[in-house]
Amino acid sequence: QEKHKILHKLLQNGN
Amino acid sequence: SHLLLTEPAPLAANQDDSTDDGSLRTLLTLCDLLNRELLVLIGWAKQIPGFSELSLVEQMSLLQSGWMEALLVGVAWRSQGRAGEELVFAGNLRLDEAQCRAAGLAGVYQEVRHLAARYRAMKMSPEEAVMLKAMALTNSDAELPDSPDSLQRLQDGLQEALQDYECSRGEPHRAGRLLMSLPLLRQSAARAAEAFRRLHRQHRVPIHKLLLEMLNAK
Repeated sequence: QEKHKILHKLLQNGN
Repeated sequence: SHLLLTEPAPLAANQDDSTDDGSLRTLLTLCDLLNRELLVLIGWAKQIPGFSELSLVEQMSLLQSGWMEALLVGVAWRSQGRAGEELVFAGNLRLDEAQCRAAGLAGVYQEVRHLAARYRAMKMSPEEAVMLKAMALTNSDAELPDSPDSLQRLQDGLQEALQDYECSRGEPHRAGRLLMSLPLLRQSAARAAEAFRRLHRQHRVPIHKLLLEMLNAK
């Protein structure tokens, strides 16, 4: 998941 | 109808003016548009009934494998117009075959035009377009580590909605016709992703971080 930081963040933060 | 309501407004391209090279400018404009569309798509995915119930790993996996397919449904949908010979990435970003070729996207042009012709031939409705987008996004062949029950429920729900919609129009066979266009969509998406990766690696075309992350995810 470290490699997919931005997607991870976007999904987690509710955009 | 829920998906139609949550369908985001179409984005406009922001013309890149960082270079005098026309085809590079086109490509940079396109990459910027795709990056913003991707951002919108990630937000939209959460509106698909059942998507938010999936684990974070599953959500990531679906988006990583289906994002280009979902975006290309939109491009092919917009490119159906008349006997148009253009790919309509946005209202203000329409590329003909020569422009696509000059930008290194000749193969993408052929495949997405093919897809647009197919949608046009079946007179795809807006309802079908959003269903297809949602289905493309949730039809990953990636191996998912978590329990697949919630994903199965999500897929079943979409299929049921599509069947209901087509039956209500008195044309139940259209659901199958729509699903049969998915292989061409997947093939087109693979070609498009490969083209952008190649442009980035071989021709050093700068690509936004999110778009690059998704291109390299698989």
